Amino acid sequence: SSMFVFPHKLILKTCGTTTLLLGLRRLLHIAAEHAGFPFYNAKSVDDIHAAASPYRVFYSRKNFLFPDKQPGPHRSWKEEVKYLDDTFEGGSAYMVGKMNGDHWYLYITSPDTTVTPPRTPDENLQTHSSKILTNTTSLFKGGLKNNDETLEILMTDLDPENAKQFYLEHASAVASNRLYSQAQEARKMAMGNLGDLSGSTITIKTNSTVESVADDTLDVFDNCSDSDLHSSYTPVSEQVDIECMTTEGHALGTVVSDACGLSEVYPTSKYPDARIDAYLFSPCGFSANGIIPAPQKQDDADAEKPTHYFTVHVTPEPICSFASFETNVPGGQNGRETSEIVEHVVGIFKPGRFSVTLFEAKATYGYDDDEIPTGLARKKRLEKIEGYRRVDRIVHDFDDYELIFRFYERE
Amino acid sequence: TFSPSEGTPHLTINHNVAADLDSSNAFEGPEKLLEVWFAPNPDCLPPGVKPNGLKAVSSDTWVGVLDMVNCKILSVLEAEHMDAYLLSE
Repeated sequence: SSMFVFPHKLILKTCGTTTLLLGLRRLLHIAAEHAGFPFYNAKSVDDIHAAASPYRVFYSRKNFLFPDKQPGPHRSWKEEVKYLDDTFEGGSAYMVGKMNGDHWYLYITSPDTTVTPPRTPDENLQTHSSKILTNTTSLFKGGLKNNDETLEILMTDLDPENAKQFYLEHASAVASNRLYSQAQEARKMAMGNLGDLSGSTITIKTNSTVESVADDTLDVFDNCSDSDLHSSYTPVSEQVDIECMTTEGHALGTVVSDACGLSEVYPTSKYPDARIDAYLFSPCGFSANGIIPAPQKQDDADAEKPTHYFTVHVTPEPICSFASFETNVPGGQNGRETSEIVEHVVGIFKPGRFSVTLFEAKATYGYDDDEIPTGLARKKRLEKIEGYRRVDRIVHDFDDYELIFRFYERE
Repeated sequence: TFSPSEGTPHLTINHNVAADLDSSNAFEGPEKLLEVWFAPNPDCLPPGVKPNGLKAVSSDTWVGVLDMVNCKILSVLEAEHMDAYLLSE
């Protein structure tokens, strides 16, 4: 599960039997009390019911694999919609895709479908009103910028061979081989630096990264065989500051992220400040968040380039294998980046079936999508994903958003 | 502590949550996804809102919400434009 906090919005994505909607009102209250966002449903922010009026709300999920194991208010989509309708004025609920197969639910409120909330609560109103109005656009100077679009890929029936990578046992073997080859490298390096050391011994200090071990700190290697070296070599801790000395789950998460190709979705060669926080759960399961600051190039230092984020969650067990990938793709590109990201991610998991939902803010200059080269170019590129047949393409045209839902099956 | 370089996001790990985490009974991959926007973009926060908007809220404050959701904070990646929390059920 993950949470992303931006100055203007919050994304909360939780799996398993979490009760996400039960936290909604507290979240709205925190936005009012701790961030100062405006509220209209109470007289004072000290009132625990005071809830900041959101500009827009999305709630979505794929159909559950084990719906009867979900606690309230997530026992059914109908129950979730009632919970949201009781919280917000003017929301709309949709079901997208095959009813007798993989489908996807969406609940959305948008600024245009609600009236301007009362400036101050009516006198005869109780201290707070039960429903929260979403905020009107009149409060905001700028509209949506044509910058980011949200791309989500939901994959099921993962290729069992690829899913193995997300098991603790498999990752530990990969990690120790990786450390082993690092140890061998270190020994070769040490031997190389210090000339012929036959008969002598060298010990690598493992409380610092091997790269930073200088000649004079090298004692001597024991005359150990490869297997001795393997067992005696303790993991080299990456360059970390004290506060975030890593844990086994995070260290193995990093190994898996590198080994499966996830680190290459936004390669450090192109995004030097990219950072991935990955965790491998025991006995299996994987979660990762990535933040990819835009590379600052001299010639376009003032160019407003978005910071990318992505979040990945993997349940590898064959009986219920599932993986999700979500990221923001830069608006206005010619669709190449979007289709390349989809192909790269699908290549990591090789799912039997997957959906791609693309939420794109309509450009503020008011064209409809077909006139923008991006829409057509991207549409073509996403129609053909190597090794898959596109089964559904469903477009929901909202006032200032367009939702495009595509569903694919392995050929 | 500080990030190795200004641009690089900074990682903080919650060791006591990570220490005894066992996900043997975790299942049901498909997530519930909630996005709550309080403004169209970070450049037009309403008057009266703290300069960094929601990013001004401490992670301790979010713990209360996440308890109601049945999630714990495993680690946080902090960057200029956003903070990314890795959670465990």
